[in-house]
Amino acid sequence: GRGRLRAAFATVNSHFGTLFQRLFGGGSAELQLVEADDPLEAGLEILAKPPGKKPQLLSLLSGGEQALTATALIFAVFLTNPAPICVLDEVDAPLDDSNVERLCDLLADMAQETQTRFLMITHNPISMARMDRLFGVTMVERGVSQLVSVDLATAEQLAEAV
Amino acid sequence: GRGRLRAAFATVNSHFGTLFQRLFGGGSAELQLVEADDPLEAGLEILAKPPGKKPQLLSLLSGGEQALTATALIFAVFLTNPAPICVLDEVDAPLDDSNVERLCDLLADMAQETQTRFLMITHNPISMARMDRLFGVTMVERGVSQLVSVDLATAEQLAEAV
Amino acid sequence: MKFERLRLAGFKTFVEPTELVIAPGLTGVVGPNGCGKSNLVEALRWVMGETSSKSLRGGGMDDVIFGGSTTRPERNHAEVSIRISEPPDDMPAHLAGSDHIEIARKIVREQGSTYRMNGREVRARDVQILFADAASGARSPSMVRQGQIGEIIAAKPQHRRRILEDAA
Amino acid sequence: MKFERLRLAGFKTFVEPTELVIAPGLTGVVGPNGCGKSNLVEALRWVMGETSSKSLRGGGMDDVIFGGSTTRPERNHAEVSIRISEPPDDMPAHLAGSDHIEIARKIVREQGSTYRMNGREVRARDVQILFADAASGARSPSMVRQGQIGEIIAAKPQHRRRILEDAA
Ligand SMILES: Nc1ncnc2c1ncn2[C@@H]1O[C@H](COP(=O)(O)OP(=O)(O)OP(=O)(O)O)[C@@H](O)[C@H]1O
Ligand SMILES: Nc1ncnc2c1ncn2[C@@H]1O[C@H](COP(=O)(O)OP(=O)(O)OP(=O)(O)O)[C@@H](O)[C@H]1O
Ligand SMILES: [Mg+2]
Ligand SMILES: [Mg+2]
Repeated sequence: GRGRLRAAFATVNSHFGTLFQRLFGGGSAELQLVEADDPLEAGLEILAKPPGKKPQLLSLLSGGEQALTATALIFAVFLTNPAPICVLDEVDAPLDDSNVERLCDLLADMAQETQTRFLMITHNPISMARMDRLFGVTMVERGVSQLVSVDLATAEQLAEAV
Repeated sequence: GRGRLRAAFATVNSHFGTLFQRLFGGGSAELQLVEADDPLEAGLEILAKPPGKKPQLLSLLSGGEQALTATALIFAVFLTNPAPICVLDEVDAPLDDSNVERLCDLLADMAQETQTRFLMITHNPISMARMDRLFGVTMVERGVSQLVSVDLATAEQLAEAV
Repeated sequence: MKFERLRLAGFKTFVEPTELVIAPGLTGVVGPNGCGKSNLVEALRWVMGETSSKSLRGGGMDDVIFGGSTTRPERNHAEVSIRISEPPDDMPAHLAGSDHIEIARKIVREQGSTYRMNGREVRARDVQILFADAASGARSPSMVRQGQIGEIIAAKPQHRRRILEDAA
Repeated sequence: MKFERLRLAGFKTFVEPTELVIAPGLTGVVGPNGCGKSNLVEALRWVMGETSSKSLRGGGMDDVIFGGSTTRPERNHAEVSIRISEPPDDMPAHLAGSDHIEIARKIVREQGSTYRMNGREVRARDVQILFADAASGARSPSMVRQGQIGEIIAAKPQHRRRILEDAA
C-alpha cells in the first residue's frame, strides 16, 4: 500500500540522485510525486540539473540528456532490488561518446558490486570495446539467425555486414 | 479532397517502393490504405519485405528495419514535392553501419537530383565522414552554445568532448 | 540465483538449436539490423513466463514459432530453456537440494505451451514465482526492451509512477 | 528558392550572435549531448513561422528566449533571421525584383514576436505563405525533428495518414 510505495520512493530517489551524478559527471536530479497527495494516485515527475545548467523538467532536456536521465531512473529501481541478470537493448543509441564511456563505467562498477550478469545489445564501437566478451548474431542465411562468439575486430566488421 | 489524396497516395507509394529498395539494398515494400473505403477516413499501413524475408507489417520488423522503412516513407513524401532545405535530426541513431552507408548514398544522390540543401545532425562517425562540410556545436561555457566550422578529425574529438 | 546458459530452437529467427552462455560481468551482443538480437532477449523473457504476445511483438503466441523464410518452411514448435545455479531455498519438493535447475518452455502451434523444471512439468505460475522471488522475470525492471527508454521519457507522470511500483 | 544563411542571437542556448552558412550538398552538425544542435533546428522552424511553443519543447513562446545559465542572467529578447536567394515570383510589392530576402523574427519577453522581410514589418501569414509555397516551412515534411521517426513507427494507421496529406 501507501507505506511501501513511500518507502520505495525514498530509496529509488536516493539511488537516482547518485546515479544521475555518475552518469552526467556532476549536476543533480530528484524525483517528485506530483498531481495528488496520495502516492497511489500521484504522478512521478523528474527534475534534472545537468552540470552548469539550470534545473529543468525532463521534457525540456535534450534527447541525449533525457535518455541518460531515464537510464539513471531504471538503474535506481534496479539497485533497490538487484536482479541476477540485467538486459539492455540499445540504450546507448542517442548518447555521445563521453556519455557512453560513463555508462560503461557504471555498468562495470555495478557488475562488481551486485554480482549481476549484464547482456548489452549495442551498435556502438565504444560500448563493444568495454564488454568482457562479445557474441555476434549473423544472418548468413537470410531470415535465419546464428550466434557466434567474436572478438572485437570481428564484431566491428559484423556490425558492417549486410 | 478525395481525388488529391488518392493521387498523392499513388505518387508517394511509388517513390516509397523505390526508396525502400535503395535503403535496404533489395526487397520490396508498399503502402496500403486500410480501415475505411474513403481515403479521407482511412489509415496508412506499411507492408515491408526486407531482402530474403517474408513480407511483414511495420510493427513486426526490428527496431532498425522500422526506422529505415519510416525514413523511406519520409523521403517518399519529400520527393513528391522537394523543399529547398531538408533537416534530419539524428535519424541514423538506430542503424547499423551498412544501413548508414546506404542512407548517406541516398542523401548524396538526392542532393544532386533536387538541388536541396541538407542539414544532418548526427553522432555517427560514418555519417560525419560522408558530409561535404561539418559544423560543431560546443558548450565551452556551460549552458551557452557556440558554432564552429570543423574538419573531420576535430568533429570526432568534439563528439567525445564532455 | 545465477543465470548460466540460454538454449533456444525454433524460436523466431533462431530455427537451429542455439546456445548463449551467460558469464559473469558484461556480455555484449552485436550484429546488423534485423539479424535477431532483440529476438534473443524475447526468448529469455518468454522462458521466464511472459504471457503477453503483444509485448513480444506478435499477434498470437504462435508468432514466436519460426514462421519460415524465403528458403525454409515454417516450423511447428519452439523451445527455450534457461539453466540457473544457486536456486532459492523454497523450491518445489522434487527440486529441493539441486544445484542447477533447467527451466524449459515449449510451444506447439495451436496447442499452447508447457513448462518444465528439470524435466518435470510444472505450472506457468511456478516458473513466474521462481523468477519474481529473485527480482527477475519477464516484466522485471532489469529487462530493458528496445525503445523502452523512449517510452519512459514520453510517458505521462501518472504512467511513470508504475516504475516505482516495481520497486515497492 | 535557396536557403543561404541562418543568424540567431538570444535564442535558447545561442546567447551570442551566431551564423550558420547553409551551402549546397550535405552539411553535418555534430557535438555532445545537450550542446544545442536541436535548438539550432528549432531556430530555423521558428523563423519560418512556427506558432506552437509545445512543438519547440517549451511552455510558452517566451521559452525560446535564453533563460540564463549558472554564469549568465536570462535575456529579454531573441532574434533569428534567414537569408534566401531566388525568391518565388509572387512576392509582396516592396520585395518584387529583389535577389535576396532576409526574413527575420524577433521576440521580446511578454510582448510577443514580430516578423520582417528585408527590414519591413510583415504579418506572420506572409512568412508562412512564402515558405509553404516552396514546400518548406515549420511543419514541412522535410524538417525531421529528433524522435519523429519513432513517432511515425508508433503512430496508429489513422494518424500516419496525416503524412500523406502533407503530400497532397
Ligand atoms: N516467428 C518468426 N519467424 C521468423 N522471423 C521472425 C519471427 N518473428 C520475428 N521475425 C523476424 O525477426 C526480425 C527481427 O529481429 P530482431 O528484432 O531481433 O532484430 P535486431 O537484431 O534486434 O535488429 P535491430 O538492430 O534493428 O534492432 C524481423 O525481420 C522479423 O521479421
Ligand atoms: N530558453 C532556453 N534558455 C537556455 N537553455 C535552454 C533554453 N531552452 C532549452 N535550453 C537548453 O538547451 C539544451 C538542449 O539543447 P538541444 O536539445 O539542442 O541539445 P542537442 O545538442 O540536440 O543534444 P542531443 O544530442 O542530446 O540531442 C537543454 O539542456 C536545455 O535545458
Ligand atoms: Mg533490436
Ligand atoms: Mg538533439
